[in-house]
Amino acid sequence: MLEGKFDEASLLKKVIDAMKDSVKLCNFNCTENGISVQAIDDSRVLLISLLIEAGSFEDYRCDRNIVLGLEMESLNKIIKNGNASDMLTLVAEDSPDALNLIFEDKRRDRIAEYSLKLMDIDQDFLKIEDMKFDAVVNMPSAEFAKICRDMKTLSESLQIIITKDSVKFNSEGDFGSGSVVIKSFTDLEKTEESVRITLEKPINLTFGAKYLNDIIKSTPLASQVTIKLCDKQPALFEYQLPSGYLRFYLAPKFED
Amino acid sequence: MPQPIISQFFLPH
Repeated sequence: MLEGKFDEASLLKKVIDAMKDSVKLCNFNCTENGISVQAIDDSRVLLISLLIEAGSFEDYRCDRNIVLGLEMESLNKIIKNGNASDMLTLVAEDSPDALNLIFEDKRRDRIAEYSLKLMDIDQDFLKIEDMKFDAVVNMPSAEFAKICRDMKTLSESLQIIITKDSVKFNSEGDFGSGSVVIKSFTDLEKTEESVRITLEKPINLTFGAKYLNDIIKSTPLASQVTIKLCDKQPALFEYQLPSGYLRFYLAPKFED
Repeated sequence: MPQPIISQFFLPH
């Protein structure tokens, strides 16, 4: 049996909101360590890897491994009915045909209970080896989101160029072009405002702006985003959860 | 610029 209680529904609300526009059907794999998901978007360009460790829950138990096949849009409809500050408990039997979601208001005696039908989802599972990256950028997630939104107004592609201590986001469109350069910066008082660039080799990669604009829907999850890049390899965009992560692997565009 | 699919980069589990 699975029983996982979040102190606040807001964490799962944000996670589902970040994923629902990229993937429609997901298997949520529940083990004693927590809940993990691997899913690929319909155009097969973006891979999402979610890990909500047991430590992200107030209480968590899962006696046997359980797979919950969930339709993200339906899950989102139910999740939106709960308040962000409600306690949220996920409950499923050992061979479940439904996931139960219980929202409890902390101040009043109000309990809302929902049941979501499960689906049998046949999904490929890809093995993600430990990847080597030539550049790692840690930056404020809100700053990254604004750059992705701004650059998408010009072009469907966004170029990321990293040299010693700066990252250049470049967009070449039909009616004009634009770029934003950010440099390494340490804010000792507000560390979440800092930009850190770790570089082994310079990077020049191009990505679909549409996918980056789906990835930035994770912004409310974490104040910083970590971007890991290597030539001709998928880039990794990572948002840390209190215990776990939401990762996006995005295939770069390149000429053969 | 061509857009490769993500599974080209990873092995099936």
